[in-house]
Amino acid sequence: VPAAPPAPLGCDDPESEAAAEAAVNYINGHSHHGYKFALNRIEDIRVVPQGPNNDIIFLELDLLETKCPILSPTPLANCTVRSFAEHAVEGDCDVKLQRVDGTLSVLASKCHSHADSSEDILKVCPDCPLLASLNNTEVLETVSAALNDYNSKTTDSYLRLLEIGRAKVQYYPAHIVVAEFAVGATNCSAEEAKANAGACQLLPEDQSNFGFCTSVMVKRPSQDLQVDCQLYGHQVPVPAIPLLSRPGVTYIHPGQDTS
Amino acid sequence: SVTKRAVAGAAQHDKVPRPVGFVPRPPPCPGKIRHFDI
Repeated sequence: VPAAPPAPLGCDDPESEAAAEAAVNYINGHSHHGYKFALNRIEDIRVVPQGPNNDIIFLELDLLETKCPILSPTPLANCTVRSFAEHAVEGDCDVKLQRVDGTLSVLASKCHSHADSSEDILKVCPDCPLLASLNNTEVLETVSAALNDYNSKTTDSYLRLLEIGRAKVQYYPAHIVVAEFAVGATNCSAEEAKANAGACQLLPEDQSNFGFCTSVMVKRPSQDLQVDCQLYGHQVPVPAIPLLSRPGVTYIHPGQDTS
Repeated sequence: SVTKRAVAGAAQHDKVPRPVGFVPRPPPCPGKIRHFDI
């Protein structure tokens, strides 16, 4: 009697978790936009045997955005998942992997990210500020003012904007704009840039130095601007295969969309 | 030879008492939620 087919893999089986971990590492390692994503749930798994010790695995994953920018060297295990009240962003990914003699490799991956619905947030937290569109005028003004403020005070490289990661606008009890954005060091010092900022270009990939800034602009009851930027130092670049679609993200080169 | 069992018979057959301590296997998917569901 032919051997009974193996029982279908459960989504919480160790083999499924290993495949999901390989998929999430691939997704985070090959994206250059937004934030790192962490596994929240394995929605489905399907294994299609190809021969002895050779399987194709189809995974359906539910991910959640963390607070770590995608270019941050922080290991994913140390990245905090954004809480529901901070207006979480979910990633839905379909990943195809191959497992040969126990070694997993990603063959294809397609993801879509979307912020949680405002209604859901306000139901739980009526006063929580919501994510603003990244093209919001107040957001763009805040990012521009914050970057100018930082560059006017730093003694290091002149920084250029790479992309705005996320932003929120609160109107009550104070009018506050909070924005997070990714930056890159240029080939100018901040002093040189005062003469001709237009000539300052991002450092070439083999010397690149990326960083991340958080800014808080209080508009009412009194004007105040706080900026904090952290540069990561040079890291070994990874081939840019953008994966997670980033709705509304402003790129330094328009049209650089993601699949 | 394969014989088609009457539904009643099959139903009776399924009424076979389960061994003591039998824990039904949780549905294989979707898996557990690690953070929260949105």
